Amino acid sequence: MNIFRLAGDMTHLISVLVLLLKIYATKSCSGISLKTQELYAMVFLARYLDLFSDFISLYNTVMKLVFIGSSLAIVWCMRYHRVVRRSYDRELDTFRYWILVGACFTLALVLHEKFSFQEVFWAFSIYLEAVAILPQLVLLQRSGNVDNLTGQYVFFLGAYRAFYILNWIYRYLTEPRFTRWISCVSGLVQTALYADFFYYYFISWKNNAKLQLPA
Amino acid sequence: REPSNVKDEL
Repeated sequence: MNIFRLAGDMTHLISVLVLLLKIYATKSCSGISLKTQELYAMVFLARYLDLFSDFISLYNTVMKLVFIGSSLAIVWCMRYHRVVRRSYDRELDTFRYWILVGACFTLALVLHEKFSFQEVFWAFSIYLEAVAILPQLVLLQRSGNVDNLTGQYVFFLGAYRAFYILNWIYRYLTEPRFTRWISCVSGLVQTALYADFFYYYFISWKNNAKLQLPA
Repeated sequence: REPSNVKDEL
């Protein structure tokens, strides 16, 4: 484990904590896309099928459980919590995300490291994670105003991706046989999707102003 | 150990 990987995992964890904090403290999920959260729950369930078959480290196992548990908890809150679900921006969150699921699964059937149940679902989860933020970005764009915690949530998610790219560069240079093209190419696509958001995030931060995305 | 086949990232 190198410092970039650790920084990536920690910013990922912080993003989840920020989102849980927002929902818990404000009892509101306004500005949060349920579709993106459902996609993340699918991503973690599909990727961590190896949870009980391959033990890597206690750290890995705990983090996997945290990501599966938190994503399911967030989906549950947004759908069923008596108070929280009322603030869900249903009419703005209309991204047809089943197209993403179908496209990613088809791609995983074609492009994978090995044709096995676990490997196809692993590739599927990598492709789906790359595009899972799209419903969230569309929702932010539509609502225009972004509250602080929601902005920070997306910022930390983007930071997590950026650190993972540094991690891969580091591993590529230090580990002779590190070639994981599926992760790396998907990771680059995923990080690129945040570029626009980062641009406006830094502008608002520089001007000390509320984050606003252009319509 | 085959580093490239171990899914050690999250």
